Formats: sequence, structure tokens, C-alpha cells
Amino acid sequence: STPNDLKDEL
Amino acid sequence: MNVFRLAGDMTHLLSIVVLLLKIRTTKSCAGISLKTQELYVLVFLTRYLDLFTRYFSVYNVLMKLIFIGTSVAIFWYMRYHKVVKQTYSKDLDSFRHYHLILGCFLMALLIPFDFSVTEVLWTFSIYLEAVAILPQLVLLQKSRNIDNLTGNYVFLLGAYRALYLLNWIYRFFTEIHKIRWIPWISGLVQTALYADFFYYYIQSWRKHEELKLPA
Repeated sequence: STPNDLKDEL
Repeated sequence: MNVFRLAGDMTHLLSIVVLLLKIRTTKSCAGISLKTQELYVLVFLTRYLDLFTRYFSVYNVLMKLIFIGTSVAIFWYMRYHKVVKQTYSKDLDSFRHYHLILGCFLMALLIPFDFSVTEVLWTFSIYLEAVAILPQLVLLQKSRNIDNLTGNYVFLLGAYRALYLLNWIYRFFTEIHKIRWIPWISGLVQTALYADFFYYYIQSWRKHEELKLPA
């Protein structure tokens, strides 16, 4: 599963 | 963190502060859609599920708590505060927002970022936020005159996602180097929905006239 690299956003 | 995202977060925070100010100082929520506020509570609750499981920074935790707290507070004011709830234009706030919730949930099941509960719900929150402003825009079209604070609230809410689009372009070239179709397309749709509002808002600002949306 591709990591969700936008998870550090609001 | 980059300047576009920080500006976006601050604009988003400012929009919520302006709305809370309007409701608390005027003790009125006239012209505000309760349905859009409900959708935003759902957006934040489904997007910030990892609030207690993944730590990014103090800023990230703080802002998530503020966004959840303020959106619930606004919902409470409009739904239960004895004075404010009388000023809610229930008959004008007629958009069938449950259709938006169902539609976005089905979309998230079909095209999620990843097939896990948290990612399906995260995708749901991205899709839902793209259309969450619709009940509010419909209500504004039905309102005869739009007060300044309400106009500023909607403008700032639209501007924040436009800044996020710049943030995604910046991150694409500097760190991610991959296209994130779901947030990008949702963000474009979200910002596009404000297009005509932006036009009339800037016109009213330039001509020093009251903001009025064509019916």
C-alpha cells in the first residue's frame, strides 16, 4: 500500500 | 511545511475565527448554512482519525484540535444556543446535504487512496470537503443581502484551498514527485465551486457595493 504522504497536512 | 501550506492553514483558521466572531458578536447566524457546518464537522472527524495515533508536530496536533473544536462549537451555537438558533434561516438552508454524504462515501469506497478503513475515511473527507460549501453557496443565492462577515468567511474558506493547491504543486516539485490525483482533483473542484462567488465578492469589494449573488 502506497504511503499517504499528505497525512501531515490538515 | 511550506509557505503556501502555512498561509493556507492560517487562512482556514481565520475563516473559522471570522465565523465564530460573527456568531458571538451579533448573536446571529443569519445567512450561514448549518448543513455546511455539519459537513465540515464530518470532514474533520473523518480526516483526523490519526490524531492520537500518528504524531507529526505540536502545530499539527494543535490545529487539528482547534479545527474540530471550533467546528463543533459553531454547530452547537447554530443548533442549540437559545438566541442564535432563532436566527438560523432553516427554510432557506434547503440543500439535500445527505446526498452529498452518501455520494462521497460511495465514491470513497470505489476510489479510495488505499483500501483500509482510515484511508477510505480520509478519502471520504477529501471528497466531502470538495462539495461541503454547496449548501452555503445555495443559501447565499437565496439571501437578499449578505453581511460582510459572512462574505469574508466564505471568501477565506475558498482561498485556503486555493493556497493548498499551490502547496501541492510546491511539494510535487520539491519532495513528493508523484501525482496525488484524489486531493488534487478534489481541491480543484472545491476551488472551482467558489469561482463565481470570488468574482462577485471582488466586484463588490472594488465597487464598494453590498455583496449580492445572482439567483
